[in-house]
Amino acid sequence: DDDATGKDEL
Amino acid sequence: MNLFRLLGDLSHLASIFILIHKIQTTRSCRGISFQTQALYVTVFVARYIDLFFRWISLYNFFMKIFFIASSVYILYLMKYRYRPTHDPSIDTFKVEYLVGPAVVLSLIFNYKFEFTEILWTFSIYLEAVAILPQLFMLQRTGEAETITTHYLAALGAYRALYIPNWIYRYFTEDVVDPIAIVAGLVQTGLYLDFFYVYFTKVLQGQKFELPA
Repeated sequence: DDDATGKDEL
Repeated sequence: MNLFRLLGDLSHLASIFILIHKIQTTRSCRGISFQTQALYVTVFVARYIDLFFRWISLYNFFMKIFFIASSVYILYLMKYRYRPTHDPSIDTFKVEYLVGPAVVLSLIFNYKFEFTEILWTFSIYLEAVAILPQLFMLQRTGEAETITTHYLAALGAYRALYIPNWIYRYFTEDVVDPIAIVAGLVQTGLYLDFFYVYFTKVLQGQKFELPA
């Protein structure tokens, strides 16, 4: 689950 | 998206424009480490492979495309267009010492043992140390063109700004990404010496020169 990580960062 | 994150990304964008501007106006890539630039291409390609399977936002999409395209363009400028101005004899850091440990660490410390997840982790670890060949080169020559130091300062600021961004996200969104945070702290730490000289010399109007 990506929701708790910073994968929306560059 | 918060202000720190946005300023960080803008600083990252600015660093790339400064670098391209430096190469094109001086018609030279003197003082720039090809190895560091090649590592950045590796970092972006490994991390942004998620363009194919993870949609985040239009902002995120265009930034990723820009970072991949501009980093490849910089390699092209260095390798072909201004090749004679690049001196490989001072750009001698052994990148294997960075890529190897990044591969091993990403296989051990990751969130999930899956191919794309490991690629993402690898890119985070590799980015943390990708600036080392450049800093090593700076150390060796003991000086840098002012524009090159502005490039490095903008790149370092991008990383430094991500730190308050994580603190902010911890409190407002409950997002904590230990891999990104630890690697990011290491990465920012590598710039401390550089920042010291940048603030005490370059911003006072002096040339960037290291004590002999």
